[in-house]
Order: sequence, then C-alpha cells, then structure tokens
Amino acid sequence: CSESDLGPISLNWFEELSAEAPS
Amino acid sequence: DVAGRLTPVLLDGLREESLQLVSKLKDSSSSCAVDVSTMWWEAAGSRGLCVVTACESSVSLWKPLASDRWGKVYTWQLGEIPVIQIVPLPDTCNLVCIALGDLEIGEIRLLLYSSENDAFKQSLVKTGNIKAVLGLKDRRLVSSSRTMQEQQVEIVSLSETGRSKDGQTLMPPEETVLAFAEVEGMRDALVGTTAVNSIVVWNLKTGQLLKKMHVGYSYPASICHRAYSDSGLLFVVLSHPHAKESESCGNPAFRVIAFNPKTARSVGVMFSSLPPGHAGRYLEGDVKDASAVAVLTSGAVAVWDLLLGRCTALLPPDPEGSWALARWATTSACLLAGQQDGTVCLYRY
Repeated sequence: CSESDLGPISLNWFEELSAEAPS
Repeated sequence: DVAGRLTPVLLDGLREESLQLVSKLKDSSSSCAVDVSTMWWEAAGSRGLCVVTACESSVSLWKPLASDRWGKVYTWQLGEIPVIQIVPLPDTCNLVCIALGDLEIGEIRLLLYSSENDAFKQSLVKTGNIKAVLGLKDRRLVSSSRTMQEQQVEIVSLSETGRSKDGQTLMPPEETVLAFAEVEGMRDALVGTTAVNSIVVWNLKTGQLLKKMHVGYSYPASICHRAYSDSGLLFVVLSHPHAKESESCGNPAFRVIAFNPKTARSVGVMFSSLPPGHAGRYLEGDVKDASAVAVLTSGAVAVWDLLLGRCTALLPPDPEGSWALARWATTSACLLAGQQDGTVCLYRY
C-alpha cells in the first residue's frame, strides 16, 4: 500500500479521530 | 474406516499443512447441530478446554476423556425459543452465551457453571430484535438491536452470575450493524459491518462513532470476522457470501482489506478464493489468527491461509451428511466441523 492510494497515514489515527468525532 | 473417509483432500504442494482427524463426538439425544464452540471450564481445581454443542432446544458441555474420547458433562435445557448460535466470551472460564430466536435473535442467555456451589445455571441477559452479537474481552457483550424508530448498540458487562448493572451504549450508525469484530491490539477500538456494506469504527471507552468507510459495491453483505491495526492502517478480514465471481479473483470467500481510517480510502490486500475446479460458494465460516475456514454450498469445508491467500485443505462432503458448521477452537490449531446429523469432528490443523 502506498500513501498515493490511501492518502496520508497516521500512526495515531485512533486518538486523532477520537479528538475530532462528536461525543 | 471413519478416519479414512474423513481424511481431507490435500491440495498440490501443500502437504505439510493438513487436517488430521483427532476425535468425533455425537450427541445421541439430539439430531441437529446448530452451532459448536469451545470454552474453558474449571471444576475441582482442574481447568481444561471443553467443547460446547448446541441444538435447537439444548446446549451441551463436553470434556475430554482418555484416548481422544469426549464425555458429556451437562446439558442446559432451553425453552420453546430455538437456539440460533453460541456466543463465546474470550478469556473467560465457566461462562458462555447463546442467542435464541426464530428468524432473528430475540434473546441472549448466559450459561454458567458455579464452582462454589457446583451448579449449572442460566440467566437472561437481553431481549429485543437483535441483529448482531459478539462476546468481547473482560466479560462483555456487544449487540445491535432495532426498534421501529432507532438502532441501539449496547455493551453489557457480565458478572459470574448474570448481567451486571453497568452497561454502555455506543453511538449507532444510520444503517443496521450486522457483525462486530474487536480490533486486536487496540483495547478501546471496535469495528462493525453494516447492511449497506460499510465498515464503522467505534471508541469503546467514549462510545463515539469514529468513522464510516465503504467496502465497495462488488462485495455486498460483507461480514467482518477480524480486525487489527498496523502501521497506521486498519486491516479487516471480511467474508463475502454474495460476492460476484470474477476472472481475476475467482469466487472470493474471504478478503483482507487495508483501510486508512483518516481518509476512509482502502485497498484489497489478499483474496482467498476456492482453487480452480472446485465449485461452491461461501455459506458460513470462521477466522482465527491467519486461518480462515468456510462451509461451502457444495457441502465441503475449505481452509485458507489468509497471509498466502491460498486454500490449504479441503474436507469433501461426507456421504452420510454434508458439513454444516466449521469453527476454530480458541486456537487455530484445532478445527471443529459439524455435520448435519449432529456429529462434530475435531481436526488438528
């Protein structure tokens, strides 16, 4: 998989999405 | 004779990976097998892995005896509502859940053994129009259920005697959730697959719905079996009961897809299709670690190595009854295969 296929990858995706998502 | 007839057909060049029949168990009082699973059972200071078999009206616990034989320890008799599936609770002892209902799940019950009183019990955990249920670590159960107006996704904590008071709800997506999978290595992450073929991701601690990602139109009604996060990507193992056959992928039973949860973009990593010349579509199956197993419409059972994307063993339909169920034991080294007449065969893989 490359970033061009999937877009920018973050190792901390879970924490970042949790900070952005409505609670 | 029986062992000879059930010897799996090994595929070319893969003789080191095979299924070896270890033992069979048959409940003489039941004629149909609904589901089979394993559970840890501890009694009189001795702990061992036992087999749980379910037919429509009862659930039985079997313990290993000498010489690869099995003895029935106890049978829980259920009421008039038929058993639909066994819901194992990972990393627990003396506890297992079952789902009961007619066309869909109407109630979930906890079956348990109390070593203090040396007594087998059952208790009601939940009722409703339940669409999906999964046992989670730490004696928890997640389920999706529908009322006329809305969907509820709920986590129930279980005590050793039944349902605990402290429950939690997760933010539901608009579409119905049809399956769940814990994200391995991420304690607070849970994924689900929905009726419109999306993957949803939750934060179990906060209940937040973090992301919804579409699987693709070529693979309707995908069911998630396993998920893990690696290098910033979410890998999900899906089965595809209704996938369209294609020249490039054949008839895919399982797929591993890598999602970037930040962008919701995905790529297929591995297809697991039947080898050429073998007919049949995916009916139902199970995934443990990198091993996948499925019962096919042909009546055969097929096993794949998901890392290789290759079928590694095939159990042909038995003349006395087609295969109906295939489940991994708590480790992928042991396969439980159930026939329509209620016979369960244990294979070493």
